[in-house]
Amino acid sequence: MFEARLVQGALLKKVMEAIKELLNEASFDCAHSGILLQAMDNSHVSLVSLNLRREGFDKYRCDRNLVMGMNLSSMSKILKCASNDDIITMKAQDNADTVTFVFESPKQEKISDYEMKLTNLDQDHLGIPETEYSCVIKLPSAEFARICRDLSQFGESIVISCTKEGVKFSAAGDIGTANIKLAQTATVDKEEDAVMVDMQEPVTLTFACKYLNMFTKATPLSPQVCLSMSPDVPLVVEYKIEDIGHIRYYLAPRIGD
Amino acid sequence: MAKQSSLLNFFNRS
Repeated sequence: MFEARLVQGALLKKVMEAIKELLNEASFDCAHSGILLQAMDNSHVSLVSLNLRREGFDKYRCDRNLVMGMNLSSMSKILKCASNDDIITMKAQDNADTVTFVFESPKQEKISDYEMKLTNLDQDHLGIPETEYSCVIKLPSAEFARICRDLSQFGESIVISCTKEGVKFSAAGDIGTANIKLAQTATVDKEEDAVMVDMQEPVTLTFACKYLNMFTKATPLSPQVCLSMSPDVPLVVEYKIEDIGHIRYYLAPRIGD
Repeated sequence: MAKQSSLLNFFNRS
């Protein structure tokens, strides 16, 4: 028996918005410690890694490990039926071929359940090596979304360049060039407004706008985003999900000229 | 023009 009850059901709705453009389907690996999802997009350029710890749920039960293959467009349709203040429970029997979503309104006057067929997915799992990143940049997530959106007008790629002075985002194309420089903030009233750069060595990498823009669909999950870069390895874009876990996106760089 | 690399060049299938 698997059962996970999330009082902040809106978080699950936001998680779905953050992954459904990148992925058509994905396996939810449910275990005693929580729920994990790891899946690449169809072109093998990016990877989504989602971690929801059991402690983040107000009720969590997982008697035996369970892999639930879900069609994300179907799951998204179902989660759209939940109100933002609904409590959401996911449950499944062992070896079941369906999962049930239960939505409870805060005062319990409306309770809905939706049963969805599971699919068998034969997905590649990737071993992601532990990496000490040369540059770790924290910035407001809305600022990052704005930068990606603005620079996408200029070309298909964004160059991210991190030095001890700060971080520079650049794009170039037919209409011209664009550069956005963010300096590390000295003092801020709110921690979530800060730009922080932790740099061991300068790094410059180029990434496809299309994917960066899809990652920014996670913006409503967290006021801050963390970018980790090292020379010639995939970028990591991480959004914390309150006390419950995180969503990380890995993006292979564009290389050569 | 820079070419898009694949994640499979960096991470191993497990």
